[in-house]
Amino acid sequence: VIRGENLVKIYWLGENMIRALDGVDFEICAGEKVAITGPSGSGKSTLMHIIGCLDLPDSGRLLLGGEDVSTYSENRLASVRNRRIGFVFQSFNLLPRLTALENVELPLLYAGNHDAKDRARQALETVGLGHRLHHEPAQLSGGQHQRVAIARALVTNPDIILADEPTGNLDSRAGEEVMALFDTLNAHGRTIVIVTHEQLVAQHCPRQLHIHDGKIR
Amino acid sequence: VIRGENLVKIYWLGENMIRALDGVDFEICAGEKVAITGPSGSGKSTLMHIIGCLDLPDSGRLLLGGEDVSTYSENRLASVRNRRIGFVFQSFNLLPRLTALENVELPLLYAGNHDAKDRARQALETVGLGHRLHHEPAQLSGGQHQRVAIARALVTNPDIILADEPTGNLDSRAGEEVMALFDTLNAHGRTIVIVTHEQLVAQHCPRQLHIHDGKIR
Ligand SMILES: Nc1ncnc2c1ncn2[C@@H]1O[C@H](COP(=O)(O)OP(=O)(O)OP(=O)(O)O)[C@@H](O)[C@H]1O
Ligand SMILES: Nc1ncnc2c1ncn2[C@@H]1O[C@H](COP(=O)(O)OP(=O)(O)OP(=O)(O)O)[C@@H](O)[C@H]1O
Ligand SMILES: [Mg+2]
Ligand SMILES: [Mg+2]
Repeated sequence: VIRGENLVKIYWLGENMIRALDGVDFEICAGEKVAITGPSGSGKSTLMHIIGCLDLPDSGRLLLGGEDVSTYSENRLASVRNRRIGFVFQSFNLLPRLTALENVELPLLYAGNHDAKDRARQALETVGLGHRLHHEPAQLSGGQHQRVAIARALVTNPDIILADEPTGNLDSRAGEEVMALFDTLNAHGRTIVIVTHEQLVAQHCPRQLHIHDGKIR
Repeated sequence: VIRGENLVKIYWLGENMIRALDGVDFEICAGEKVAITGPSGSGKSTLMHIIGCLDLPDSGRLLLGGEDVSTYSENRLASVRNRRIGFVFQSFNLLPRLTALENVELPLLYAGNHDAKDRARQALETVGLGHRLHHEPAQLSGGQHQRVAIARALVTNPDIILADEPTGNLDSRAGEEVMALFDTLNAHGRTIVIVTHEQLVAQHCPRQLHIHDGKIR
C-alpha cells in the first residue's frame, strides 16, 4: 500500500549539499508492521515525512495504493493526511495554547465529526491521561506530551499509523502499553510504521528497514 | 554536595491540586553518579529543575554545599546556574534562531569567556556534530538536537551535570558515546545526576533514586 521509488531529498546550507535521502526504494504492504532503524541523522524522520505526505521528495515517487501522490491536488493530499494517516511526531508538535483534550480533538473537528470531544477523551484515557485532559502542554511531563501526540494520531482511526520514536520519553511500562496498543490496531488490519532506537521495539516488528546515510541497507 | 529536605512542589489547575513532589528527601555526594528513575509523570523533571536552581520548592529546602539556596540573591543563583551546573533539558530548549555553534557558545559568553567559539566547536565535535555547526535547530534531526543540548550543558565544564533523559532520541551507539562521555567527566570528579527511562543507563550508575507519585521509594 506504501511504495517508495528512488526517493531523493536534498537540503542546501549555503554551498553545502546534504543528501538526507539518497535514492530510497521500499514497499510496505497493507496491514504490515515495520520498524525503521538507523543512526541519528541517517534520514528516518525525513523518510517518514515523505511517506506521511507532509513533504515532497526532490526526485523519485511515493505511491499510496498504487497512485503517485505528486499527482494529487492540495485538497486531496490534505484529506489523505487527515483521514488515512495518523502521524506521531518525534517532537510531538502539540499546539501550546490548547489543552490535551483540545489537541486530540482537532483532527476530528477537521474531519467534521460531531462526537469529537467524546472520542478525544476516550483516546486520552486509552493512553492513561484521563486525569490530564485540561492541562496545556506546559503543564504536562515529557512522557505525557508524547502520549497526547500518540492519542491525537490514533483518534481518527487511520489506516496507516506512522510513529516517529513513540516511546523515547516513556518508562518501560508506559512504552509496553503503547506497543500493545499498536499491536491491537495491527491485529485489526492497520498498517504500522515505527521509527525507533529501541531494540525491543524493533524486534517486536516482523520486518525492519535499516537506514544509513540516507540509503536503505 | 546536593541535599534535598522535605521538598514539596504543588501545581494548581482550577480547583485541582497536583502534588508533583510530595516531601522528597535525598543526599548526593560530590563526585557521585546517580540515576533517577520512575514512571512518566512521577516528578523527575520537577525535581531536576529544583536541584538545578531553575525553580523553587513550595516548601522544604535545597542545599548546595551545605548552603540553603533560597537565601541566595538572584545574581548568585544565576552565577551558580551558569558556572556550577550544566543542565540537559528533556525537551532540549535550544534557541531556534541560533545555529548549533551559537547555542553552545551562549553559556560561555555569559560567563565572559574569550575563547567561547573554539570551546563550543570542540564540545560539538566531542558529540559528533562537527559537521553540523552552522545548522539551526530546524535543520537538525531529533538526536542531533539532543546532542547540541548535551554539548551546551558541558561546555562550561560544570561541577554538577544534570541530564534529563539525555539518550531518549539517540541510537544505541550515540547513546553509549554519551554515557562514556559522562563516565570520563565523573572520573574527573564531576557529580552526575541522570534521569532516565533506559534500564541500561540506570544500571550503569552506582546508585539509583526511584520516584513514584512525587515520593522517593
Ligand atoms: N505547570 C504544571 N501545572 C500542572 N501540573 C503540572 C505542571 N508541570 C508538571 N505537572 C504535573 O506534575 C507531574 C510531574 O511532572 P514531571 O514533568 O516532573 O514528570 P516526569 O517524572 O518528569 O515525567 P516524564 O517521565 O514523563 O518526563 C505530572 O503529572 C505533570 O502533569
Ligand atoms: N532543513 C534541513 N536543512 C539541512 N539539513 C537538514 C534539514 N533537515 C534535516 N537535515 C539533515 O538531514 C539529515 C537527516 O535528518 P533526519 O531528521 O531525517 O534524521 P533521523 O534519522 O530522523 O535522525 P534522529 O534519529 O536523530 O532523529 C540530518 O543529518 C540532518 O542534519
Ligand atoms: Mg528523527
Ligand atoms: Mg520528565
